[in-house]
Amino acid sequence: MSIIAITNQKGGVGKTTTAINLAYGLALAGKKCLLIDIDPQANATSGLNISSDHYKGIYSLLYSNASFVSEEIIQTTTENLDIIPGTTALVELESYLSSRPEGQLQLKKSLVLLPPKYDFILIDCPPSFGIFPLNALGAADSVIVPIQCEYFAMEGVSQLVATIERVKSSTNPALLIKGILLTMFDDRIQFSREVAEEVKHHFPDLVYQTIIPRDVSLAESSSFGQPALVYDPVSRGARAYVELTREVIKNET
Amino acid sequence: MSIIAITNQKGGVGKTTTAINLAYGLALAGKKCLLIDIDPQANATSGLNISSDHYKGIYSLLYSNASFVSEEIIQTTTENLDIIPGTTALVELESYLSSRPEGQLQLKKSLVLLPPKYDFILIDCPPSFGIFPLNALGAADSVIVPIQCEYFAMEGVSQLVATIERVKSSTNPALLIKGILLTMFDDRIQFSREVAEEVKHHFPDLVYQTIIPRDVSLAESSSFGQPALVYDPVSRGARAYVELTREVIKNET
Ligand SMILES: Nc1ncnc2c1ncn2[C@@H]1O[C@H](COP(=O)(O)OP(=O)(O)OP(=O)(O)O)[C@@H](O)[C@H]1O
Ligand SMILES: Nc1ncnc2c1ncn2[C@@H]1O[C@H](COP(=O)(O)OP(=O)(O)OP(=O)(O)O)[C@@H](O)[C@H]1O
Ligand SMILES: [Mg+2]
Ligand SMILES: [Mg+2]
Repeated sequence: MSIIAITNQKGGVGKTTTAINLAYGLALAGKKCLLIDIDPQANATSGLNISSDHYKGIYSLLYSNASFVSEEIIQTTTENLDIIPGTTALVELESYLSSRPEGQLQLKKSLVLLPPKYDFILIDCPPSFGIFPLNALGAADSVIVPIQCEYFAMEGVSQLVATIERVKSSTNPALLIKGILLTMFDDRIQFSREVAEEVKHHFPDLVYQTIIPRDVSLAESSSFGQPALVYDPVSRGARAYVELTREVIKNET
Repeated sequence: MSIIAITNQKGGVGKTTTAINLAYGLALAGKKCLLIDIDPQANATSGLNISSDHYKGIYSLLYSNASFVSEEIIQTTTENLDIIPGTTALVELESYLSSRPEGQLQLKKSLVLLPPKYDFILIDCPPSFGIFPLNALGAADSVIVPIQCEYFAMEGVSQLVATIERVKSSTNPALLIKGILLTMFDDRIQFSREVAEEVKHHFPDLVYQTIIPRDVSLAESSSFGQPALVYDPVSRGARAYVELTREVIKNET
């Protein structure tokens, strides 16, 4: 079982779009996959057309040592894909968790009780350095970092790497960066090409071969509560996430 | 003096790009403007090519009742435009401020000591509901909400409006939404037009006439540490921010 946090404190870089479409791709490839939405925006939850109760799902896992983590798991209409939904009520837990001595490890503790049936667990994070991304980094074996091919996205990467190192040296020594994913790439724009080259230069061994192009069908699919592969399977965006799925599976073995 | 928080918990919708280019536009129009960067990413600070010390700037304002707020103000190379820089060290203040009884009002308290020379104060916020946006909402008279013309951006608006109402009924009764700004609009894409129509339908009196188009020169200008009006004054993006500046000034009177 591989637990992967999908995180970057920079906003709007494609974390949720990657979480939804990679989870769906893995499920389609026959891998049992659980998606955990630890973002108070709960976009991964609505992007899969799942409705969530305020104080259930991830809220219940983080609020008390919910002994029945499996009660919080919802099956989606896709075989092999389950979800622990996010909820806007998470905002109410932020200072409660930050003030507890092991608040950063609450998710890790809950997942210990998970049935051993999953091949992959993906965790979609909010755009911050706060207690929710720290819970994801504490529980995960590895991290996938989506980076938009634009300037501000590059700037924040060194902060993110420093945060991952900090978690690695404190609560989760096994944590590593599984891969860096270039997103919203537009090969007609020189600037986009330049940023992509710079990211590859900085992290030669970590950048996935697969690059996600800017493709409106990825944005539209979320509004229909469907993964891109369901909404518009031949779109460039959907095909890129199929390629990414293959690459992630290939790297596992 | 008008204190405006530029905020939306959804990531990557153009908060920082709006803060930089509106502040610059107001300064060019002869208004004395102070930009405050309360985001630990400190993108507004680097987007104006300002370097900041870890424990100075906004950190010092929020850490203790810095009696000398004017010591934290840096003049930019643009006449009429000053900045209180952001810093990644802000992350260290998050739980400290959240646990203090009036942690949400720390910024408001510091700004009381500000010299009365500014016409506008703009506050660039991080993408969250946490203690830093709450400080901005506590200190501000009004809010500008950038909304990207895409699905997830629409979803979060009702949460944001609820947060603003909460602040209004607790710490800042005068707070109101000054305007909603449509950003990254691409009129070639039907989906973009549809979201724009929906936002206008929901908030008929609040949406600015000015719509900011998707324009790569806005992304490029940040990487050169310049406002778009300096980097590429004839670009559609720069001209749209000039229009927005006119509209904001017109609404003031
Ligand atoms: N490759 C792409 N091409 C075009 N649009 C995209 C692409 N990937 C994501 N989007 C759209 O861009 C916006 C930001 O993407 P997304 O919400 O996945 O980012 P995020 O990093 O999860 O944001 P946040 O920081 O708020 O959690 C969304 O409206 C999404 O639909
Ligand atoms: N109108 C536009 N056209 C094209 N690119 C844009 C536009 N506005 C902003 N950008 C680019 O999109 C990215 C997101 O914009 P920006 O950083 O201003 O958003 P933000 O809301 O401040 O993000 P965060 O939530 O991380 O603070 C940046 O790389 C920026 O340069
Ligand atoms: Mg997201
Ligand atoms: Mg920003």
